Amino acid sequence: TAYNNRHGKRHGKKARLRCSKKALHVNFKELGWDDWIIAPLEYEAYHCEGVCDFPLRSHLEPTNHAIIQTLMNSMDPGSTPPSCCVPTKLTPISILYTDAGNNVVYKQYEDMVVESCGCR
Amino acid sequence: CQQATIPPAAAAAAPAPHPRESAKAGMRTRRESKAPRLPRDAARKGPPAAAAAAQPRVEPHEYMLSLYRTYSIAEKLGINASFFQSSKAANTITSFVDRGRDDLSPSALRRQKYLFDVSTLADKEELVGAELRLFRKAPGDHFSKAQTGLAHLQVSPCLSGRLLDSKALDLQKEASSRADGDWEVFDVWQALQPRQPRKQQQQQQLCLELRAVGGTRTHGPGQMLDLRSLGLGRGARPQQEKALLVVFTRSRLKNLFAELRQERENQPGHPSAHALSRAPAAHGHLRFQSRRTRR
Repeated sequence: TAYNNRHGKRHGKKARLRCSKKALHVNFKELGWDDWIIAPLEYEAYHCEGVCDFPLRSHLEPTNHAIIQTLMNSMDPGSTPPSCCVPTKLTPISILYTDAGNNVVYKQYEDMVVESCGCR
Repeated sequence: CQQATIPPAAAAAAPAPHPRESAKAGMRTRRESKAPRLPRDAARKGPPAAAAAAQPRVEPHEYMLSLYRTYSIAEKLGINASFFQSSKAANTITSFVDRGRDDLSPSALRRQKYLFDVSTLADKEELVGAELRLFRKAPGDHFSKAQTGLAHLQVSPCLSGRLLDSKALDLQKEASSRADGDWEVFDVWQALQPRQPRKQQQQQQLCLELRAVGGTRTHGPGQMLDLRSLGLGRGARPQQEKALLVVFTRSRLKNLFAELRQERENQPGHPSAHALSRAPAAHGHLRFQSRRTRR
């Protein structure tokens, strides 16, 4: 509580970002996958970043276990790490590619884009 | 961000560009995407990479590009593409281009065989549909307007009389048609059922036979018609007009590793394969190192 101001926000060097969705631009060409992926050659995948510290916000949809772990961490950081900031909802994207037989394939790949992040 | 890879809606509304052009506008073909890397790869990796580069590359069929555009736009709108009736609830749609050879004899073409190498179809995937798509050119001057009645296009497996699907054509209506041509779609799902065990499935060719039977509205089926005169001759067809087998499957494998592994096996000398094979090893090494440090 020493770092909290009257609005409940932290300031200074110790202020850390809370768990949230951040940009992650994926370029298949840079990955060297453009030799089998026809489209898309790039897309926005997003990623989750930030800390899951006490008190956890409800929009982070923590599991009961995450709440307990976060509480334990707040009481004794040495004994338990904070819960993890991870994707809680992912959506698919369509990919057009060539398979081993040089056939063109359309496939809907699940869990390619982060829609929301949370503490687990 | 994905929008950048899809040709603008205006382009779609305009007269359809040549598939090769549309591929250039929005998506690169393997040839284009790989071109800048060739000298470097060839120099670094030597003969295997150079040999891979010499292989002919795929020109995506306009049907597949269109499928991709439609479903990816739907996805952005939050619509699950597998809900589309056309997708048959599949999450994987594989296209196989006809590998059949032309019958060069001048005699009338009564039967035509279409060959598809379906050996890459994984047994783990649930087959939910299969279509044979044949481009039928508009009848030319040789197609006499005097032709009347119906023609029944029939598709069956080679060396089998079992009818898979048929389409009736009104020859009189066809003669007055001004369109350049159109795709005839046949349901050939039964030809891929029941699937053979994986070991027997390897190198499997699917052979389908087309024939046209004449007939009138009042009388039953008659003699077999010349497929060339109906615009179904295969001679000198560009890639985009070749017959296409489209197989709809529901894949249980949800991650990318299957394709990556396949790609690695396919191109052992390729840098991406090296990167892939290196990645888990590097990860393992780091894990081992950190464990050792901790110890």
